[in-house]
Amino acid sequence: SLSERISGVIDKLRGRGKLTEEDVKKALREVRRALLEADVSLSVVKKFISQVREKAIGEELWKSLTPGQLVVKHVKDELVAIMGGEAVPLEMSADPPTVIMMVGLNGAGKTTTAGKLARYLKEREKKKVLLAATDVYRPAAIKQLEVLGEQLDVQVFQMGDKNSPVDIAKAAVAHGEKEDFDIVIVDTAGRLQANEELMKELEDTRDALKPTETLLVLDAMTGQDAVNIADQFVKRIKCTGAIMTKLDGDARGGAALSVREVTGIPIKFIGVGERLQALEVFHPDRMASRILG
Amino acid sequence: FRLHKKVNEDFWEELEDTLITSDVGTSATDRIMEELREYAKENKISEPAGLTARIREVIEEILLTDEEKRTLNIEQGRVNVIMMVGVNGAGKTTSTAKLTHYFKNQGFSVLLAAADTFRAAAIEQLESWANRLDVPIIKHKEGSDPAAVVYDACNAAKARKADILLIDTAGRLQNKSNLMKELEKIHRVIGREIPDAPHEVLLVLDATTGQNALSQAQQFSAVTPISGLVMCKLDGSARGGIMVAVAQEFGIPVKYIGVGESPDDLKPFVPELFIKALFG
Ligand SMILES: Nc1nc2c(ncn2[C@@H]2O[C@H](COP(=O)(O)OP(=O)(O)OP(=O)(O)O)[C@@H](O)[C@H]2O)c(=O)[nH]1
Ligand SMILES: Nc1nc2c(ncn2[C@@H]2O[C@H](COP(=O)(O)OP(=O)(O)OP(=O)(O)O)[C@@H](O)[C@H]2O)c(=O)[nH]1
Ligand SMILES: [Mg+2]
Ligand SMILES: [Mg+2]
Repeated sequence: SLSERISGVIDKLRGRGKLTEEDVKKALREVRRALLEADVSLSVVKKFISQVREKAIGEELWKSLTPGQLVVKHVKDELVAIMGGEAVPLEMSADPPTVIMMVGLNGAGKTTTAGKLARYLKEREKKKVLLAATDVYRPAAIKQLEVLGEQLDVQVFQMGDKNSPVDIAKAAVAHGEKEDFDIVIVDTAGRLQANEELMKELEDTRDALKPTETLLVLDAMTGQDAVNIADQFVKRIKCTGAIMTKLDGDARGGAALSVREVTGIPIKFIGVGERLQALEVFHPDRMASRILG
Repeated sequence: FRLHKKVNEDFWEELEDTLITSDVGTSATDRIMEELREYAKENKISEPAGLTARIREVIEEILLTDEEKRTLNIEQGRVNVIMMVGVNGAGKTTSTAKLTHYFKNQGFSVLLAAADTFRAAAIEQLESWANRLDVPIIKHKEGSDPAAVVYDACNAAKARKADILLIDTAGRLQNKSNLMKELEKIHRVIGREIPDAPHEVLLVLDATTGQNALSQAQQFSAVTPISGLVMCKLDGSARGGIMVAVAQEFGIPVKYIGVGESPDDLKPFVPELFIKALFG
């Protein structure tokens, strides 16, 4: 684990007498390596290390009998501070239905998570939820959402795959208003943020709907590209929060730190399995421990 | 590093940053950096231009770039079985469709097996591709045993003398031991029905995946020998450097890359182009 690695490096160095700046530099190099191996983006790692160095180096460190543990504590505190101290709940609109739009890269888990969120809001918050199928590209995408809706006894609004996603989304919200739904969850097609045409389509959908929540669905195993993905989706699509999926895997999830640090959006939920029950509220401190390893 | 006039510390830092941000990982990056620093020192190289050829060579060496290693194990006169495996959402089903299109264009007869019997509308998704590409497909009901689908598909392929049997499996995270056991069983069933099969087991990786790809390569290899990688979604901004880390650690070659969502968005992997894109 990172804690062991840092303590190991520093306490070994201490054996040679007084701790020097060079020793601390070695320890921070270890922190850098561990964060990169945990998939935290390089720019975020660099900024993080300089922040920790600033906080860690001082009287307290030179006098400490356990400098290794002190550095670890500073690293952990800094991680938790960046992740955001507390869980942030979903925003609800004062004027129903609350529209929630799911966006993100291909295969991240949007459709499955839309189902999970529908279940969460229906079962736990007793809301009347409508799911909207706007992915007209992927074969059987609409069917996929319909199967999930059926499993949950949640209505799915769809207009087949010959209409534009923007038109389907607008019609879904209109239907939601007319039929007194509390929440409309709009599932969208996966897209790479580098695809100009698809990003424009998503911007148009977002502008037409003005969702209360636009959630970036991000795979826990995302690597260095997380900063680019998050930056573009938040800037162009104005994401208000994120959901990190597949945290039941063994990916360390460093992308969570990158997203938070670069865009400031809060991670609201995490996906921890393929079943529709597998959705949990995000806890910043637990994520910090996971990234640290 | 076109911006640097000299091979100095700024140059080395930029090179390292490029490798790290491409997901090459710390271990492969360290190795590459060490070899290049050594080379620059021994050959007294002071201009970046003097290093470009060596940089390419070092990475190519890691990538096992001999053509043989990267072509598919397909032979005339037998049913060739290709199994697609990988974690959830990587691009297995779409890659199966792309390979179908690719083989059909080369004149091979293809049979598909819908062995993802778990995920919502997984069978419909592959069936939709089968209809679109006009190839037969073996499928059971949702919730049935994937090994049974594969058993039927192997026998159907033999009966029809299909050139290629493409098996699409369900996504699974590598730390789920019951799902990995299921994959092991599917692999055994194939081997019993068709000698030496599967001839190819392709691990499908998402180009945006970070260091977790190493754990994927390791744990999937433990249950079925992986003959090659298919790296998808390289049409995005991710450079897929993780393939370098996987090659260094496990010696698994990239055979194909996915560059889009259409059937013809599949290309054989070309190391030179990959390395060029790496240094943009
Ligand atoms: N293990 C696990 N699998 C998940 C999780 N969330 C989603 N999945 C799986 O990931 C795969 C992709 O999920 P989808 O919901 O189809 O992803 P998507 O973002 O809608 O995909 P596109 O619409 O093609 O962009 C499926 O196999 C899901 O079952 C999770 O939290 N854990
Ligand atoms: N842009 C792009 N999208 C891709 C590529 N390959 C696959 N996709 C998309 O990625 C998403 C997931 O693809 P699937 O083929 O369903 O992935 P899978 O591995 O079969 O997913 P599961 O069966 O749920 O584990 C879909 O939206 C595909 O269109 C690629 O090379 N480029
Ligand atoms: Mg989807
Ligand atoms: Mg699939």
